[in-house]
Amino acid sequence: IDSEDDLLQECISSAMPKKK
Amino acid sequence: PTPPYLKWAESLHSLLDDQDGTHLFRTFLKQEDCADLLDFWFACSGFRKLEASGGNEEKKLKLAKAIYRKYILDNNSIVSRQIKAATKSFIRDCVVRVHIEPAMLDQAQTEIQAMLEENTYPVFLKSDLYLEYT
Repeated sequence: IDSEDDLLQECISSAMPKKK
Repeated sequence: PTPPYLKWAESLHSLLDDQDGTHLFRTFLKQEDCADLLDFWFACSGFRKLEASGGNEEKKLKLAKAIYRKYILDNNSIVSRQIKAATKSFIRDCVVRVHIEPAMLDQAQTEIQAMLEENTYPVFLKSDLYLEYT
């Protein structure tokens, strides 16, 4: 389950805007 | 130049395109106990990005399942309650039949986005949190 949560977090972070 | 926080008031997209804006909006949603709506919206974008980048099929399936289980499976969850039954069963079918495609979460993301645009985003713009920031 942990790795599934990590994968989800990684996915959310990848789509969030980065510092400009 | 226009300060970023004024741009945030132009549209939901200008808000979600800015790191500080997204952070403040998420803080607001967390106070309202609905940060999952935004997390789901970003998860859908991240899923599409991963899909578009090609590569690891197993990872895509695992991610699609994770998103389904966390946000959609429980009909009482805040995200699930905002998504149409037909959209949910379409996603469920994709996961169950291992038929993973880039657009499989698009409709659900659109429905959540409409909800954010009509409800939470306008409320955010009138919130103390946003006003204090400006």
